Amino acid sequence: EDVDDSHDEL
Amino acid sequence: MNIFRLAGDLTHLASVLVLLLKIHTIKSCAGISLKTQELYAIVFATRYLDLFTTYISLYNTLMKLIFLGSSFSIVWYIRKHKIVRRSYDKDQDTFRHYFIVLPCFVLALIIHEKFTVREVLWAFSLYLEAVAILPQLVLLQRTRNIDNLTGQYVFLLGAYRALYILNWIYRYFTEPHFVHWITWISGLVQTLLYADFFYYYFQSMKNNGKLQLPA
Repeated sequence: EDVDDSHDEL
Repeated sequence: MNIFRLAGDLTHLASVLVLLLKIHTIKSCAGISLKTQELYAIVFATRYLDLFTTYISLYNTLMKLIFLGSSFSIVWYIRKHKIVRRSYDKDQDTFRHYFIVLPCFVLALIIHEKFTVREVLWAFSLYLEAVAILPQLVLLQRTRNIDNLTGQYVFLLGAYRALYILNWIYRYFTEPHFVHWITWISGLVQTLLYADFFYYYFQSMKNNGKLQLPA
């Protein structure tokens, strides 16, 4: 399953 | 987190520190666009709303608080501080917020990853950040003689964006499924806006002279 990595950047 | 991302964040942090240094110690905001600073405050306020809902890491939370706090305090300094505000080039800094904010909001309503409040605001903050530097670039163009700290501030901001692009390239090849078109395209647009400035910045370094933009 895809991890939600879309908001881990600043 | 990879080295490009860390270097990008630290460069961003450095840009804010340079600006605060100028404002706090020299008590001057000459050459700094209040419009750009207000747009950044809106960018961070809308993007970092998830501070209250999602925990990513201590690093992430601390950086968000720093960028939120610094952007609002810079706006406060330029608007309200009794000495700093006198150095503000109000007549030169004439960009209209809503010419930028409204189209970005409409675009976010149309193009987003999911139609939720958080995702629309996230997309809005990305679009707005991409063009938030424009009032500052216009002001630089108008004032032409740019002091060292202002030049370094804009250079560091541009460098931060360039490092983020390297970070995305790195993540694309090392992390499966790392594809974020909205972030990438708006980030690329944002970085391209600095191209002209970079050109004159490096020219002035090569000639060991003062940074001057052509009329």
